[in-house]
Amino acid sequence: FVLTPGNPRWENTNLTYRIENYTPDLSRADVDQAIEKAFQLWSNVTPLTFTKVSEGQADIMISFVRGDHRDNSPFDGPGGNLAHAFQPGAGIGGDAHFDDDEWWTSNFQDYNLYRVAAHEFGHSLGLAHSTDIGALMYPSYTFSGDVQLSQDDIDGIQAIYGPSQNPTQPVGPQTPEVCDSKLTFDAITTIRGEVMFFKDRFYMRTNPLYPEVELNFISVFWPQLPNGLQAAYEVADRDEVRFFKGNKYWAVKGQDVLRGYPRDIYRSFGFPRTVKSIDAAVSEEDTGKTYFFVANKCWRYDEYKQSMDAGYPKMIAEDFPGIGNKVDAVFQKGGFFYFFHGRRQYKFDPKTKRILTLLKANSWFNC
Amino acid sequence: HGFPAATSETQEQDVEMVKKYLENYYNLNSNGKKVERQRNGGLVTEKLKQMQKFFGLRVTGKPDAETLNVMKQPRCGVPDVAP
Repeated sequence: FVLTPGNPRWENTNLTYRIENYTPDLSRADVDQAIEKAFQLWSNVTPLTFTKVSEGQADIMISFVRGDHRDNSPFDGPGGNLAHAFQPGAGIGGDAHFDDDEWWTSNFQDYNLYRVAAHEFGHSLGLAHSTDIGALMYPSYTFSGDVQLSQDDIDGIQAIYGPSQNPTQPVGPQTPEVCDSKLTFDAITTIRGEVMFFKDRFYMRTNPLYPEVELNFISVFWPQLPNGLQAAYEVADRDEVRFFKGNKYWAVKGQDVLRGYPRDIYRSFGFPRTVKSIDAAVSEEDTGKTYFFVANKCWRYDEYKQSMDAGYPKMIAEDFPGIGNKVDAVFQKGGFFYFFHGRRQYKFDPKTKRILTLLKANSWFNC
Repeated sequence: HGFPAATSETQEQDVEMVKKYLENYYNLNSNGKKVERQRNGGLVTEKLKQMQKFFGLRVTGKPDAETLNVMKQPRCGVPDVAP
């Protein structure tokens, strides 16, 4: 996180705000609610309180304007610059302006007013932009379905105003650090020749032409997918990737989520209802056999026959000796299986049923 | 974004976008005579590196595909660096 240079802050922590005008894109009630919820995010973790006033000068004046609105920071029409806010202080200090050439929404369509307001009020309170892509105070607009302060945002605002009086201090999600040796994964899959790693709300992928690991929100590609995916695998000859969470799964083709999903794993794959979720999955391209890992067991599904093979489930150790009795994630590359459990990764040869190498989970990230 | 990840060459209009982005968010001042513009070239590279560092991109000083991709994303109007 970054504090605004000069560390401006409100000495009086009981602040007032006033919505000077309303965008025609939303009902007044929706605008009021988005603004109120955005302030609540910050008051939940600090001693700050926010009271709405309907007339006169409030500490934080909120308005919807377009183009040059005489604050020496003109807006730029649709897209690009969405909104801005001023650091704590008298007069224009703390005020937030929203570009009314944008389309403001209360859902995941661009641009969610609650999400942008939460960011701008961070500026009104003394925060500058954060370099943490998972933080609300990151400069670029991303919307991953829910609006919440990340731990980075909480640390930043509490550095200015201290914690709230709540007996239990709220915590926020941490953004994965790709070179953190403690990094573990929720799911991993190949996709059109690349490998994508999933953790919480994020994906990570490497690109042969670009050494930096790309980390961003899963919603950048598939806004309909939930966070916290549990398993994923690619059926390459159908150019399809399947994502699993709980007893549901989704199928995507590139960036498109296929219609009619999510479906349940019982009807589609024939799992018994005792199976509540899948830990990991991988499909062997040359045999069309897909292995599902559930606790200490594995199931084998035939993609051509579209049914489970007889004799399954088996203990994982029978088909994959040496990789332990729990799998977090697995993918296939170059004819080998790469199994992940905690910080460990096993390179496994399915033909000889032998572990070839033991690696760190994040060995693919050139740390 | 896309599969596989896009890698494109810089187009003419991208050059203008890069300059505008750096003026808006990285205090690249836009005035200056010919000579200034030369220096500006070095200044643009320096500001581009500052932006790439902020966004965790490879710091090349050149507007590569990933850098242009970030610059095209809608964002907050407050600069990323102190005035």
